[in-house]
Amino acid sequence: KETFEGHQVLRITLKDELEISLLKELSEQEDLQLDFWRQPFYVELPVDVRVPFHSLQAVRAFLGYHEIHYEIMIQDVQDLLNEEQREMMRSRIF
Amino acid sequence: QPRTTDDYDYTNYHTLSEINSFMDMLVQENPSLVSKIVIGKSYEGRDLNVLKFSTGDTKRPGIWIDTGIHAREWITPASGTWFAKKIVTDYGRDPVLTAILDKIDIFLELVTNPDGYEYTHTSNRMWRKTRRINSGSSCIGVDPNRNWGTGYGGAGSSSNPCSETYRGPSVYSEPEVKAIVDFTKSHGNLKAFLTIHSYSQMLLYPYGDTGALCVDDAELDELALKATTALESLYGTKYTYGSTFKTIYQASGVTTDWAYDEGIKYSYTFELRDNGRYGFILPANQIIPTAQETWLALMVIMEHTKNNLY
Repeated sequence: KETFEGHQVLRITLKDELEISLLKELSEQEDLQLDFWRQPFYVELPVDVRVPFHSLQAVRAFLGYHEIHYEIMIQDVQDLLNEEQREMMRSRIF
Repeated sequence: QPRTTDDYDYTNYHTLSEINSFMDMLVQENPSLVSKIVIGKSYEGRDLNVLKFSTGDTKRPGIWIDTGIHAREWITPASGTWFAKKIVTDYGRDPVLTAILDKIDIFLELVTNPDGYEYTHTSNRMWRKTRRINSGSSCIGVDPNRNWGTGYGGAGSSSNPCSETYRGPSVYSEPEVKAIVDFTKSHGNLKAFLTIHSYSQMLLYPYGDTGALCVDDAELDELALKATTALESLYGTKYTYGSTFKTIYQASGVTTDWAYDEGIKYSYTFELRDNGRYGFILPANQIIPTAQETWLALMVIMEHTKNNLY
């Protein structure tokens, strides 16, 4: 069973079309194993991307270098999933 | 295991087998209103189960609702399960729903991608696609919402089997998709097609593959406004709405475009809530409020369909 310790979901807000194309470039780097939950398409819409722990530093450096604004939407994906599993177990016990 | 659908825990997420047991209980408890149709088999050989809610003769107009086409969007089958119970509870009590069901059948497929859904419970919670083995690639799966006929192969999908929006080796290659296509064509009288996804709080209508307006754009837009207004009235969840292409992105080979081009005018994609913080991992304590608010929008669309049969 795959786990997601240290994976973070970043919410990226875009300024212009250039940033969209930069993010599309980033999405093509398969070694980063990025999982775009919301794709870069329109400047008005936020982009959500799950970043595996091993790619976090590179992605943050990329966003920082290009001054692309982001926030951490989910600090640790596995924490949320563990809570989800606890809830399911609780339901069964109940 | 719950012995009745009254005991079933709607406030939590469930495994595929628990959802299948729920369906069987619901049918058993409501034999004159609910039946279960198996419309095909998934890639890995699981039944594709559809609940049929009907109060009358065959070949009535029908409304199609599906949830769970993207495996990781657990909130959608969880909401669908609540809808199923709501229908049997409200029929004969709620005059609007009763009037709808006295005229139209409702078909509800709770787990449209069972292989993928099972995989999210056993192996990878973040899995989205089907579980097809793609020949010539180490990557598994096809995006079942890029495999439909209209716009298939367009720029809003990928030819790369490793992509989350991989369109598949050919149109309707996914048995989970083909089964719905065949059912829709054999039924021949569906008047609304509502496919429920998550997340990002949107109500989308055709087209996704192109920016061109569909013929019924004005009516679909007005109905979307009414539906999202009803949805927002309960808990204040704000939705945006519009054509897929203009509202979210170019998406090619999607369900809603295909259904509309099949002549099913009221074709919408719901993107349920995430409340801006949880994405696909919406906490279980938000299942009921999500289902309740979405139901209000569904009722607006279903009532409009009943009053405007074509």
